[in-house]
Amino acid sequence: YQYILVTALYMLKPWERTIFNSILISVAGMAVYTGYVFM
Amino acid sequence: MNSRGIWLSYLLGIGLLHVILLSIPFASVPVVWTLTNVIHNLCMYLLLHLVKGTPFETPDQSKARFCTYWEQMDYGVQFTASRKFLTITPIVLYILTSFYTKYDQDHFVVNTVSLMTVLIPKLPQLHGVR
Amino acid sequence: KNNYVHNASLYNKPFVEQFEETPLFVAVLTYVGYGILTIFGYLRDFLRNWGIEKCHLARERDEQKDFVPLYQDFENFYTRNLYMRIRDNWNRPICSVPGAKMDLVERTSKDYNWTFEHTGKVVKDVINMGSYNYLGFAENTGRCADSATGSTHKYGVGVGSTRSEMGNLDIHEELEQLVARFLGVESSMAFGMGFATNSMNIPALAGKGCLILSDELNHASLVLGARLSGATIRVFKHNNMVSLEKLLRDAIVHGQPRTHRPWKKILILVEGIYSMEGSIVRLPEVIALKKHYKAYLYLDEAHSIGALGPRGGGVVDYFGLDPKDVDIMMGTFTKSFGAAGGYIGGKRELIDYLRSHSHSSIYATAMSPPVSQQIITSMKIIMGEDDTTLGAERLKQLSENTVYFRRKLREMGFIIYGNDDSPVVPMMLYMPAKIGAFGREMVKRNIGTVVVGFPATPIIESRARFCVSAAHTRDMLDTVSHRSETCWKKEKIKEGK
Repeated sequence: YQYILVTALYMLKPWERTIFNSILISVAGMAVYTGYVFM
Repeated sequence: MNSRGIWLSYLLGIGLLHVILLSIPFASVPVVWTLTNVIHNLCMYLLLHLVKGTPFETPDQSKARFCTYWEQMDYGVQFTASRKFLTITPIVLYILTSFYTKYDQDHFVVNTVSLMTVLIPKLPQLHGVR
Repeated sequence: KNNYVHNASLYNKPFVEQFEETPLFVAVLTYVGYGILTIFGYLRDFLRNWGIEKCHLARERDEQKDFVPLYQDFENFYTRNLYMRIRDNWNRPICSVPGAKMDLVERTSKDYNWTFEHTGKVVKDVINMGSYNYLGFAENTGRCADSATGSTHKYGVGVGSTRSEMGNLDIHEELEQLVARFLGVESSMAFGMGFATNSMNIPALAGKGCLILSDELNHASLVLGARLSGATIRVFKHNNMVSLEKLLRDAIVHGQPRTHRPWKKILILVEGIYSMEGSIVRLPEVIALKKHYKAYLYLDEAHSIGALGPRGGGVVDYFGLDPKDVDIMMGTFTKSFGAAGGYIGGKRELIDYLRSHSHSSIYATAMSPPVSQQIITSMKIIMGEDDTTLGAERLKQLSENTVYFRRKLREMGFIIYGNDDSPVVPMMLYMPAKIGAFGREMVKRNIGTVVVGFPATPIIESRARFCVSAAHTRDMLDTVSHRSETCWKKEKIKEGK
């Protein structure tokens, strides 16, 4: 609840939240992967 | 652009953009820096120098409707702190990008053209010029 | 940061105002929230433009595309992409008198607030913390209602003409004499609309070659009136006397731009209570400055008349000042008298001049008699001319409720803005989503509050605004503060330092 309030996802429709969360997760995944490869 | 924390948020936004691009596995560091520079300048050009008016109703009988964000800032007063900050930031980003692309010629041309697109509209001589 | 008083000797009581600065971390997260909403706003516009998403908005037909656009596309961006998402918090229909408690008409929306439907149910006895009802005169029973009913039978509801033609009734004369007595000025004039009292009379008072010094947070009616007047407008920082004095000095030293002729007149526009900030004007200092620099003072007491001062005489009474020091006393009957309309009070020649030059007295139909009667009755009650102490009791009740409620919220850790004696209590929410969440959660707890966000407030200062009333009982206020606390814990709203 705090997460959707702070990021204002609270005001978005479910499908918009899904878009945002999938982008966030994919970017985080890419960052972890690239960080791992880089290390 | 004068309210508290907006400059910090803007710099964090550039940093976040760079980290997102950096996390693309197959992108090299020079490409990432050039992309950061170009995307930042593109967004800045669109938001500050292309879109006109305000995204909400203003009580000034739509006087601001034909002005860009850059022209509306600080009621049109030139050389304010916000204007200086928004002028210097793309230049610093450009210098950093040139350094990280090892002054490669192709990158240099792309980055220079991109920088000019956000510096020229900021000149006081071009205030209100279409 | 507490705005310390620079000239404490001018004040007859401690003047404490608090405006805690937005924490940097919260400010950055607020911008992040607006950034995400803007990005999704552009995405939605894109989908609407390409017909992927149904567009509920009013738009030109294809045949009209070549004409000048009727609907300002970008100017509507914020309304359709941010406000729409949480607009169920605003314009809620009520089906009772907006007193201490009210009944809300329940409504739902199947398409994310584009359209609403009534469910047929009524949410009963919602504690009303949103209405301006400082002295609790918003009642449909009691002396005011009876006298208003009587005058409806006697005069009818409307007046079909303007004051300068057939619309000047004896009840208006009686009202204006009473208002003049209440304010302690020579003469006064009443208007049927509060907003118009400002926007239509300032152009009669100032014009080309005049300078208007306006507080940056002045109400839209003052801004509109100043703009319509054609005078030069300069804005000083909110309630900041250093900024005001600097503008006054510059105005007198440099005169008009280019010609440097002296200004014909300098008019200072301030409000008694700023309804979004909860702050009270530093009137003693403003009067000292106006006397020193020979400027005129226009004081808008829309919220402070009836709500401040031992006699309810507004901010002049609150500071114990002489009403004659204020050149133009303006105020409205909406907030403390359970009525509508506005008044201007001052010297006789000023009012006579306005009677013949004001847009409202020439074009606007006169104030409705039942409304005038409501004002007369409630004002007499406040002045104690009805042989009861009801007015004094309500004034005392409002003052106690205000101090009690503010202190309670502050003890709980909320960030409260404004003056300790102001019945308008802004509570800071900051992030855009918390505006919608707080409003909804409070209605679930049977409390009606007003939530306000950008662009009506600075972008990082969204807030809920409680309006305390004399009609609120102590346990109502306790209920509101406890339930706000549960909301606040659930949403983790920022705690005050």
